[in-house]
This record gives sequence, structure tokens and C-alpha cells, in this order.
Amino acid sequence: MGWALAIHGGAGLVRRDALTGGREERCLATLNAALAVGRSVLERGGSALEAVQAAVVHLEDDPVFNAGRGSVLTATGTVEMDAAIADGRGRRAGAVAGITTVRNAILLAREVMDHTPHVMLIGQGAEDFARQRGLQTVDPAWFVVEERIEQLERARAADRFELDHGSEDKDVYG
Amino acid sequence: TVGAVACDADGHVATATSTGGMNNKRPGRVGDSPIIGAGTFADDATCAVGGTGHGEPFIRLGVGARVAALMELAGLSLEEAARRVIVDELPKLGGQGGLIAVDRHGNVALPFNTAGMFRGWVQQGGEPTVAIW
Repeated sequence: MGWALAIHGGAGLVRRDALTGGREERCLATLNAALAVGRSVLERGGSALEAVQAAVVHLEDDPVFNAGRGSVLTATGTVEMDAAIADGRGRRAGAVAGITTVRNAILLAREVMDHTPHVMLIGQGAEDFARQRGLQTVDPAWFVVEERIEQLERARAADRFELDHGSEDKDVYG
Repeated sequence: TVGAVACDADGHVATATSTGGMNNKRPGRVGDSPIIGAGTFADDATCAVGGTGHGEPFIRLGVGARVAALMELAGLSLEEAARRVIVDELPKLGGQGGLIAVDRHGNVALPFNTAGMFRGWVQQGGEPTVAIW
């Protein structure tokens, strides 16, 4: 059948008609762009691994989704991000968890896979490894956007967790 | 959460997932995204899988590896295995979310059980499609 690519921008319990203020258009534009980035890799004969990495880096950099810039917030208002990458050739894998300053977490997961004998690094050890590998780091404030602060305040008030795109208890399964 | 799965022209598959987690989560909480075999899994013999949703049920069910196991051991197609895990099994653990998956033949599966989902896909020779449910 040839090459194929699929991407996602997260789950939520919010209804599509609740995506107001141009958010639907912004989400669609980002998804289209990320799909194009990954597709271009595959069209020129690149590997599946390079295609998924390129697509996810694009999604991480866009504030409409909750990975990287536009990250959701913990109960204490901080950011903690996770990422993983896996290569079907030999079931290779790399992952990171609880990182706070690495601009593109997926690139750090790739470094773990390619340059350590490990599968997962977490917290400060992962942060230190990112610096050893020369990955770009930023102040944690880079990842915080107003929309996520408002979402956190709603979640705190309701004493609940929220998926990427909010929650509506009345409409659990769509 | 964001993610991607792909099959290249040589039939190799891969997956990548990145997330901030869930808003208002307890500091130190880790979801399924970085857990290999739960939210992220790839094996050329079966498929590549990326998950999104409530992480804890994804971890308890071992979603990614389970889709692959159903293909390898029960002979299910990618679509059958992915749908069984997300539509039939995950809700029994209270899990809400979905996955994207691709096999080494370039088949794509995109099941989910939530009211909101953001997807895009393209196959060689086809037109790219992007959709929000």
C-alpha cells in the first residue's frame, strides 16, 4: 500500500461547537501543517522515524495543543512534560518524563533512544542529559499560555483533572 | 497530547508522542505517553501506536502493546485490534481517549471514544485529511 502517516492533537470532552474564537480554524491549520511536514519526509523517501519526529516537533511548537508551548499545568501551576519515540526496527524506544525546560521534549526522547542504553530518563537527570546533548532549553514560562491558566483555574474550581481540550461531564462519550 | 505514527516506503513503522499531561494533575504524575507499551509502541512485525486520553487506564491496559498482541497472537487486523481495545476494553477501566495506529502495509486505524478528537492522516497516493470530532 505504500507509506502512511497519521497524527493527532489530543483528546478532550469538549464539543466541537464549543471551539469558539477561531480556535477550530487554528487547530485545523496546525494539524494540516504538521501533516504536511511529516508527509514531505515520507515523499522524499525519508524514514517513518524522521517523519513522526518532524510532525510532532511542529505540533509541540504550536500553542493550541498541550505539548511544549501551551503546556497544561500541574495543580501547583508548574509545567511537567513527557514524551516518547519508538522505532519499529528492533523495537527501539526512548522516553522522558517530568521535564520542565527542554523546548522540544520529543527531541530529548530521541536522544535517549539514540545515545543511551536506557529507555527512559526523568526529571533532573533528563534535564542534565538534554544540556549534555546540546538541546535547546527555555525558561519554563515559555510553555505557559493564558488559555491554559484559565483552564487550570476552572479545573481547580471544579476539583477535577482536564484533558487537553476540556471536559463536559454531561457528554462523556460523544 | 500530540502524536504521530508512520509507515515508510520500506515498511518500517514508528511513533512519537509528546504531552503536558492533564491540567491540574498532581506534580510528579506521569501518564501513558512516555510509557512504552501503553501510550507509545512500535514493532515492524505488527504496528505503531500512539495514544491520547486518560493516561492511567491506558497504562493499566497496556494499550499500545495490546493492540500489537491482538494482531500477532489473535490474528486481528489493525482496525479490528485497535477498535477492540479503545471501544470495547478501555471504557471498562473508565478510560476515555483514543489512538492512532499504522501497520507495515500502510493501513491506518484511528478509533476514539471521546466527544473531542483532533486528527489528520494521509496515505501514499491519497489526499491528506484533517478533521475535528
